[in-house]
Amino acid sequence: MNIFRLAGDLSHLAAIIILLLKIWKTRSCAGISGKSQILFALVFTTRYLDLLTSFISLYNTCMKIIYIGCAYATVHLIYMKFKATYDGNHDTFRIEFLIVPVGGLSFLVNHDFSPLEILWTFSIYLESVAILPQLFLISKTGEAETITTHYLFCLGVYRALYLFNWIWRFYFEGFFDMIAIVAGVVQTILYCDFFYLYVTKGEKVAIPS
Amino acid sequence: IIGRTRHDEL
Repeated sequence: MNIFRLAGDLSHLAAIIILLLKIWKTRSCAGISGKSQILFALVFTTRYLDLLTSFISLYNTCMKIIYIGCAYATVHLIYMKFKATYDGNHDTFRIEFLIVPVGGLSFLVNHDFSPLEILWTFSIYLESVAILPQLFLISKTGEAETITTHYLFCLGVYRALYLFNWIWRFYFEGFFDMIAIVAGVVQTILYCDFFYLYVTKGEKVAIPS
Repeated sequence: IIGRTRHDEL
């Protein structure tokens, strides 16, 4: 564990909690892509199946359970509790166009051809593109609420910090995981356009379509 | 270490 990794995890946690609280407090999930949230729930579910097979640390186990729990709570709020406020008309990204190629790729390029490992690989690839429905929704509606942009910022910062974590681990531990690194770079690049707008425009962000 | 199955990151 290094400072980049810890800060990355906390930024990820902050993003998830910001989103949950936003929906809960405003009693509305307007402007939030339910499809991205379904993809994140799928990402956590397929990645953290190792909760059942290996123990790494108390920190690791707790964070995994919190991430999974929050992901499903968010999906529940969007599709059940505050369904009436859900922006279904604009949330029209076809997630099968992400899931099918990502599923195929995880069968072809993985560290080990075993069920758990393929699912882990699937989750890494899927996470890298899971934000696309959300960015698509913002480009369709033309703007995002301030709190939504904070959520996206934290989510982008999380993967960027992981990149520094991997550089650190390569130098000090000789460890590198090519699949995670390549996917992490792709994921961070997807946020770059957003980062630029967040920093220059501050408050309200509109992604030009 | 490349590609271990026991992943310690989140």
